[in-house]
Amino acid sequence: NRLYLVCPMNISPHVNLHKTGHEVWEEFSHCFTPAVREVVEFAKKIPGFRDLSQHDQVSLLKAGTFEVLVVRFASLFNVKDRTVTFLGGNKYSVETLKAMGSGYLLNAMFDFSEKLMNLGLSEEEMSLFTAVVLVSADRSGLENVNSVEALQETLIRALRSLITRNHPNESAIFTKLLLKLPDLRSLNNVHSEQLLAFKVH
Amino acid sequence: FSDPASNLGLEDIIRKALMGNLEERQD
Repeated sequence: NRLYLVCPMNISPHVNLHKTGHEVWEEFSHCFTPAVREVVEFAKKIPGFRDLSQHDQVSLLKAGTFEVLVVRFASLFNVKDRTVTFLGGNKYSVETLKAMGSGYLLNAMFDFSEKLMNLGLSEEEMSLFTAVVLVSADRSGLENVNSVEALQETLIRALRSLITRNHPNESAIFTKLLLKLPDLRSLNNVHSEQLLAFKVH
Repeated sequence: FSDPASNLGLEDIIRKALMGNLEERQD
């Protein structure tokens, strides 16, 4: 009869069975809402983002928030120790989390985080990459795809020039970064499926 | 819910944050 909400945006994976479904969801939303707000604040600072229509800003943020959070919180996944730190500060081993029912997504998150951290990006590079991630989110429902594509192109060009300048002998880094975009989309899809399957009664 | 973003109330949070809702900020 145990219930777990295995998401590091949560204080802890343990769900108090004495709480109602609404209370459980409410508590979880207190954890992730500040993180979502941070993503929005970050988006507002991306040059050109505020020039998109309000509808397209919301659409991109709805589609891309999870992907941005995966990048921003990649360091919660400690590949060396095989632990995940939850927002409450506690660390949980992979084995413990697997016993709570997490499977493919957990492995995929570790794999993604390890590869991203191995690139050793600076704060500025990571920030620009995160901006690219957001404007590369799923395009369905956008009013003006051309504007979003133009913004994406500008940001990708800026990222390439920054990476080339900072790592003149490592031309593969830029390509590796771009290849992270489809990886993030896959993680997003798996996460969405799990979210839909999660029901609090 | 058929949309995970709706499930999380994501659109509402995003809209309020985009508009810079004063009440939300005070929270």
